[in-house]
Amino acid sequence: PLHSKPQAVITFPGELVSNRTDLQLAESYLLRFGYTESEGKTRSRHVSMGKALRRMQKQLGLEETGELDASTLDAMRAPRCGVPDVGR
Amino acid sequence: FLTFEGDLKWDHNDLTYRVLNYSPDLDASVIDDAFARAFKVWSDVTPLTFSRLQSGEADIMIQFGTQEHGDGYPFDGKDGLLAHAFPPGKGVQGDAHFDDDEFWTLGTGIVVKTSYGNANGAACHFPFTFEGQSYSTCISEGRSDGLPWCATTPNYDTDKVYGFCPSELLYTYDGNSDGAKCVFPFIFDGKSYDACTTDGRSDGYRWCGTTASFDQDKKYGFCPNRDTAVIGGNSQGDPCVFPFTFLSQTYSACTSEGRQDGKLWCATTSNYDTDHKWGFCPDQGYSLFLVAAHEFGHSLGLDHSSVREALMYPMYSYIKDFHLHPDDVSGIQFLYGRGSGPAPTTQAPDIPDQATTQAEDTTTTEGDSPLPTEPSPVDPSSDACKMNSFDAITEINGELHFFKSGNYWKSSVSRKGAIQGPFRISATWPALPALIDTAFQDVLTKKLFFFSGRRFWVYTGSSVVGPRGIEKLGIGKEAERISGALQRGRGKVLLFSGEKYWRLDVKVQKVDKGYPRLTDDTFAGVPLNAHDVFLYQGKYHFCMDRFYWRMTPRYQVEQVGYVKYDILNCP
Repeated sequence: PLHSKPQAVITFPGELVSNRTDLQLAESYLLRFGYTESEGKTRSRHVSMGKALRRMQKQLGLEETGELDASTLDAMRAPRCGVPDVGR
Repeated sequence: FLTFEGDLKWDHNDLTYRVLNYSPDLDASVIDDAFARAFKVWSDVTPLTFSRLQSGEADIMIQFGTQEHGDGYPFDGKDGLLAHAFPPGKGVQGDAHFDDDEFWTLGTGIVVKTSYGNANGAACHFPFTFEGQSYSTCISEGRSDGLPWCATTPNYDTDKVYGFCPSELLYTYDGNSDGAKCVFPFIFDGKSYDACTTDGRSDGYRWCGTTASFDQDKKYGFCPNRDTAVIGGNSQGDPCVFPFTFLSQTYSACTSEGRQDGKLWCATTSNYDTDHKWGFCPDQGYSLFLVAAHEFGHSLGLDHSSVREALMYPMYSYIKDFHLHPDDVSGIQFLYGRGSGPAPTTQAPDIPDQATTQAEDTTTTEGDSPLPTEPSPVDPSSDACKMNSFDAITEINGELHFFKSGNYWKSSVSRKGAIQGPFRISATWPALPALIDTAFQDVLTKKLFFFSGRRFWVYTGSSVVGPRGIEKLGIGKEAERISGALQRGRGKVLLFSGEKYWRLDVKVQKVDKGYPRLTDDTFAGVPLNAHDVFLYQGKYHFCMDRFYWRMTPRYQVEQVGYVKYDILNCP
């Protein structure tokens, strides 16, 4: 049998959305689309993340878990309009 | 639907737009057509008109750009953010921007519109056969000038119908050369160029000189993408080069090796390992028409909708046969009205309230009869399906009741399509006025509550108490009328008015402490100016005009539809 070589994953130059962690992706998504405020305005990062996730899940018709689950991450990676969902 | 804060809208209906530049992905005529169709989506259902300007300041300025493109809201490369637009107003307000790191198509893959030849500008047909071989890209085989061409039917050998594919050897776009083709080599900043370049620009667009010396003549144009051009990466617009070397392996087609996301890519030189030049291979792309129609919704004053099927939902999805969703229609008509589109169906005028002079808080009847007399229809030709909207809808004894201007119809929940009526409200409930804002049946006692203006009546069988003022319930003067009611378990009912709601304890006939609350805090995604709210089959229904929003008990809007067709089951 053929032995498949281990897949190499590289960072492609010029790619803006690189290897962010899921948490980093979520934080930037929630901030960009108005579900959270910038740091300094939030009282508790953890509490605000859960609340913001619920708000986002409700707005986008996802199951409201308040958790960074697979369907929420998929939604965050989906192509979309750049206009914020909440606020100005 | 949602509108922007303050209901931002244009103060005139004759709007103008201007296309500032084009994308290399699509022929200019295809782009113009996509924008025109996108505007038509909105003008079809409103009094708005859209005229195109070729110069000067238009209400809606449209441009393609990449990354930071001058407004402080940068795009993010391929995928992710596709476009954005600003709400109505002066300056950048109203403008729509499209991310040119996306691959713009009509939603189903590359559109290669031909020029010249004998195909009258038809699109390439891939694959096509030429001299017995099948091709899925434009080719320069059979020509000595290197111009790429394609057949516009499946078989060139039999049909001989062809056209030339987009190429810098044929024409440029935008710039200052009226579409003249590139001249190679050309001199820029003292250096000679044999191909289109992004040098001298920060936006990544490929350009060329259209004379032998840009330095001398300053004549230039932008290069259209060839059908083999890559998207994004660091070689936007350059063609794939096959074969190429990647991690010492040779590839003769696009690959997803080296990536975790499965996207296909290729190198744009023969060796990625040494040159690190790459881009994504063309995919289905994003429909410029659909994205533009969404963005123009913002330009007109619509914010994002939470209805997944609505055009104004923030995520992109391709729809083959596009029709504007009722949620979008009611949103835009909320701002601008209906226009000269399909005329609304005949709507009977509201009958003036005959009971307004009655004293409040009086018991008018206390009878023994357990049930009101079964009414007989007043005019069978008066059809519920001709009503545009209803004053109130509620379920009484297992039948949906639709109240309108002194009449009501009944529809059996179990027998769909069987509509009875109209019946006179006064014949069944003599104490009631013609206009009923809201009605509900208490789950426990089966008492019927009717609301009209700031008054309410309670029927038990044929006995009635009322009218009484809603202040007796603890509802202040901020509520001009009760627009809807939702039974919540035993003995509790939510009463809606404006953008607030109260929780009524039916037994004590008082609203609970802690109310009113904002409807939007709990029922996000439904119209805040719903003229009727009712419970039907365990789900919340919010009505506005002809439409209803159905919300689950978990507060998720799961459907928007027509009252007439989906609830009344009209043909």
